[in-house]
Amino acid sequence: MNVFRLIGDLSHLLAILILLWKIWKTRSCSGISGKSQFLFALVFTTRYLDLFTNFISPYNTFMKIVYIVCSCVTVYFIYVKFKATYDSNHDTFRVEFLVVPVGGLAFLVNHDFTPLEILWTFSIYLESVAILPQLFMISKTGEAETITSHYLFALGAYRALYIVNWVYRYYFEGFFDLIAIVAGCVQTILYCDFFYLYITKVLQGKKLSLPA
Amino acid sequence: EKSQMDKDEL
Repeated sequence: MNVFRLIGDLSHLLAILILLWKIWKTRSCSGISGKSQFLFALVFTTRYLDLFTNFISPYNTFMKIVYIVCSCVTVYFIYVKFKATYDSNHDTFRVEFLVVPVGGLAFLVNHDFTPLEILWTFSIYLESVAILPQLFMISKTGEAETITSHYLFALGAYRALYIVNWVYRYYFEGFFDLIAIVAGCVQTILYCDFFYLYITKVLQGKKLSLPA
Repeated sequence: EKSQMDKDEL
C-alpha cells in the first residue's frame, strides 16, 4: 500500500458516500444516471468474487464489503425507494453497447483464461466506461447539481491517483498490470472534459453547465 | 501469470 493508492481509495469511498448522502438528504436522485450506478454495482460484484476466498488484509476486505453494499444500496435508492425522482427520460445511454464489447474483450485480452480472472478483467474494462451514461446524461440535461459534480470529481480523482500509484509501484516494486493501467488511463481520460469544467466553473462557485 | 495474491488492489 502506498499513499497514492490510499488517497485514491479514500477519494473513491468519499465519492460513493457523497452520492448516497445526496440521494438520502434530498430524497431525490435527479440528475443521477441509474445506468451508471447499475454498472458500478456490476463492477464491484464481478471484481470482488474472491472476497471470501482470498484474504489480503482487514482494510481490503472492509473496503470491498463497503463498496458492494453502498453500490447496491444506491441502485436500490434509484430504482426502488426514490424511483419517482429518477429521470429516466435523460438516462438513455444504451449500456448494452458497453457491456457486450467489454465482455468480449475480457474473453480475448486477459492474464489468465479462468472464470475468476475473466470476471476480474471484465470488471476492470467495465469500470473504465461505466461513467459514460452519467456523463451522457449531464450532456443531455446540460447541467449538473453542484453536489453531483463533487461526486464526479472525487470519482475521477480516485482512478487518476491509482495511475500515480501504478507509476510508484512500477519504479519501487517492479509491479505493473497492463490491463489495469490501460483501463485506468482510459477511465481517467474520459473525465478530462469534466475536470476542466469542474475546475473552471464549480471551483469558481458557478454551477456546472455544459455548453448546450 | 498473475497469481491471485497480486490482486491486492481494490
